[in-house]
Amino acid sequence: MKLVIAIVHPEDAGALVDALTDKEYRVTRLQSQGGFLKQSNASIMVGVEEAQVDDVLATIRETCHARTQHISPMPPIMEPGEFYMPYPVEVTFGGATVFVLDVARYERI
Amino acid sequence: MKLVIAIVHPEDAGALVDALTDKEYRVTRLQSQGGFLKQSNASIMVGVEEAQVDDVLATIRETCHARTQHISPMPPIMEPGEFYMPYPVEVTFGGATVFVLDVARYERI
Amino acid sequence: MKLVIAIVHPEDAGALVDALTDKEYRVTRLQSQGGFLKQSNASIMVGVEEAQVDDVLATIRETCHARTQHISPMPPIMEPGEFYMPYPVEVTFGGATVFVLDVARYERI
Ligand SMILES: Nc1ncnc2c1ncn2[C@@H]1O[C@@H]2COP(=O)(O)O[C@H]3[C@@H](O)[C@H](n4cnc5c(N)ncnc54)O[C@@H]3COP(=O)(O)O[C@H]2[C@H]1O
Ligand SMILES: Nc1ncnc2c1ncn2[C@@H]1O[C@@H]2COP(=O)(O)O[C@H]3[C@@H](O)[C@H](n4cnc5c(N)ncnc54)O[C@@H]3COP(=O)(O)O[C@H]2[C@H]1O
Ligand SMILES: Nc1ncnc2c1ncn2[C@@H]1O[C@@H]2COP(=O)(O)O[C@H]3[C@@H](O)[C@H](n4cnc5c(N)ncnc54)O[C@@H]3COP(=O)(O)O[C@H]2[C@H]1O
Repeated sequence: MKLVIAIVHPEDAGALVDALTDKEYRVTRLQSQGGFLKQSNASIMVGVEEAQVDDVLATIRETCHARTQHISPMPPIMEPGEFYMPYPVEVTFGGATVFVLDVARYERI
Repeated sequence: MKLVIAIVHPEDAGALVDALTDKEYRVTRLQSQGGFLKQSNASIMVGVEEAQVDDVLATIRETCHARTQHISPMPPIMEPGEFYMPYPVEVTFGGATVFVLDVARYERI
Repeated sequence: MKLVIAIVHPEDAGALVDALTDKEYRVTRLQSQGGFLKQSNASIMVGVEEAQVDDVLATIRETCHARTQHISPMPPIMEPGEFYMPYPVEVTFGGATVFVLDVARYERI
């Protein structure tokens, strides 16, 4: 048994959950937030047999896409009269970050 | 050290957390949502010594019970004039789904 | 690859996330709640190379501090006319509780 934890973009989370449940996988979605952009995103947990990990990863690849977001950096602390022109910075939010963990014991009670 | 992650029905979560803290276990509750029913449920994290895992599982068994819920399936896309009579589908939400993970390193700071 | 899960006091969480992202670590914050005090706290997930685990723990030590909170215990069920004087109980909320898990497989999609 493996526990797959995939951190995905909030706009892809619904499609990913539906694609996995359509394939009869059991899925749990956790509320999470990115440390850098401080935007809410989704951490998806899927407990599967080892032989199914590749199919879960393929499903993630099909439904989760990288996006570029423009964020304006916070203005530095300025002297009065100084002029500051923030150039928006381009930040890429990848399709998904995936951790596969070994499960020492699995029980359905 | 093992990390027990138990996904339980929201109506059992409070009783489970209290039963575990009464036994001096340390417990953290995460907000989560089921992939299929899309209802909020609870993911409970309990970090314990290996020798305590069986007692934690016994406590889960005592406080978490399976339930049957009736959900009406979404109507299919219909031709005008067609008549659709949804029969509610019975879905069982088990007592708990439990993953026990090995902890490579544990620190209390 | 290791997955560090740190459960920290809500007042330290923001400083910890910023200290880790300043060091170019990738961080995800999960909404969580303590089992005993039932207060919202923060569970921070950081996926790092094994060689970086010590630096992540050092960063947690610098930003997360133990605190003592006074809670009034719930009054016991009382007979009419009995007088109950709750002495606030001192509860220490440690700096952080940290679990380091082995990652069997890591993918950025
Ligand atoms: N310290 C830093 N310095 C410079 N740029 C930074 C940075 N931290 C993140 N970024 C950039 O900002 C994007 C959004 O990061 P955020 O932390 O909001 O949201 C992240 C975070 O919630 C999670 N994540 C990614 N890698 C992780 C890891 N190793 N451990 C824990 N969470 C991770 O996945 C989300 C998307 O990550 P992704 O790498 O695709 O995209 C990241 C990355 O391109
Ligand atoms: N291997 C696993 N990995 C990650 N999370 C897991 C898991 N097994 C169970 N869970 C979590 O536990 C909840 C209850 O699962 P249970 O299997 O008892 O009860 C399930 C099951 O009887 C049924 N079900 C779930 N997924 C299904 C699917 N793809 N096809 C058909 N029935 C499904 O609906 C009930 C509610 O499912 P829901 O997704 O709302 O909520 C699930 C999900 O949040
Ligand atoms: N092994 C573990 N597994 C999972 N989560 C863990 C954990 N150890 C700690 N935590 C998490 O960290 C928070 C702070 O724990 P700490 O032990 O520093 O500080 C604790 C501890 O001093 C005390 N405490 C916790 N559970 C207790 C219990 N069953 N009996 C007596 N005191 C307890 O109350 C403080 C706040 O506890 P609270 O549950 O609200 O919040 C806990 C819990 O969310």
